[in-house]
Amino acid sequence: LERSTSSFSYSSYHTLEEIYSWIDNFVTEHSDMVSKIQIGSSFENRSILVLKFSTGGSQRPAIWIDAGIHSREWITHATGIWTAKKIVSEYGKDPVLTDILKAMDIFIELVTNPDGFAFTHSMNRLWRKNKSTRPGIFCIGVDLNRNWKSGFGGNGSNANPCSETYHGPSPQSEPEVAAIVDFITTHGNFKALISIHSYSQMLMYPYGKSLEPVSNEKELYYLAKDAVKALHEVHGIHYIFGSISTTLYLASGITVDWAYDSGIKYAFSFELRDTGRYGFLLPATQIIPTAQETWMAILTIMEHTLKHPY
Amino acid sequence: QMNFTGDQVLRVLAKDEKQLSLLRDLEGLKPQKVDFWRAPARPSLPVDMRVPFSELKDIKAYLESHGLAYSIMIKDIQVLLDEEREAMAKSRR
Repeated sequence: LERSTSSFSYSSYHTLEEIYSWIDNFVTEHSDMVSKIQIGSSFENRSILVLKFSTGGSQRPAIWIDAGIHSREWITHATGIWTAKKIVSEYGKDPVLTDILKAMDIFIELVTNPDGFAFTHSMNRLWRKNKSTRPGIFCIGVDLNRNWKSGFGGNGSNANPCSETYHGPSPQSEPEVAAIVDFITTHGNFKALISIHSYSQMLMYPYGKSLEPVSNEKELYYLAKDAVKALHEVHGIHYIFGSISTTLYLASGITVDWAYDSGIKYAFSFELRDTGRYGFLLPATQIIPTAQETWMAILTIMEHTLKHPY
Repeated sequence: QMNFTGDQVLRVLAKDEKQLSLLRDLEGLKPQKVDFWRAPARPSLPVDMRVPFSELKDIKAYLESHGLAYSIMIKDIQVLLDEEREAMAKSRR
């Protein structure tokens, strides 16, 4: 395994072991700012790890970023890793990021569905769900982005365990979801949540569970507009934006709805590239450009969160 | 490692809600056969679906019989998977 992050290839896809080894090296090399927190264990008992970026203080207002809740979306883990590296390399140089980290903490969960991700490397590259099994249920796995308490079991999720959007037996039944809920709820001071998916080039905000606009919909609309503009300026990639239910489809029991209903006003979901040639099999040559453009959108959202405390 | 030789991803452009629901019906008609990469959402958005080689003829006949325009986005998934694995191995070396 790699001995340091300097020989790690950020323009390649990696296995779970390589990513977890990178995390250890990364934390060792940036121990002044970065720490590793295990927030729980997956169904198959793998560690669920979060990177914390902090320049001090305690219980500071925080920003949550997660990647890979759907395991086949490999571009999201790769973008998360590049983003983590970007944060430590830009702190002290980029004035916006430096101001953010002087006042807030950033938490990144690089592999939100470790069992599913390991399975995409070992057995089925196109696996989406986690790997939970239950007595009497013939099919494996729950769609972790339908297992949250907000709108659980509603339209846009499926009660059929063999469906790719199976919501699971009950809200937060899955350890991968419960771990995040417990962590964010216990912390109690998260102000923004960004959940990274692929693909279709969209930036969306709640609700997915209904067509009803959220109370600060106008603010989220213009923030999303600014973020996709910043993203487009990097490599000219077009994103559409809006609420999940009006931009894409009804989806119930999703991360960003739970976050919003838990008081996190700035909750966004990214659908990264592909433009429509490769789908989930986006070539590794597109990892860096995708991460570079996504970074500008994430920075826009984080800056807005910093400047609009609540 | 599952093999996806001959599997294709079809990009379907549904004209209206009726055609979208015909696509949604596929999940019931062919359970666990059709894998929506981009699920049926709204007429302005494409639907991408992975179809196993063994089902291609049936599914294409279904689409054509219902006047659903489609194109082949990925001709053979396994080819892309092999390229991806080779790229990972090369990077590791």
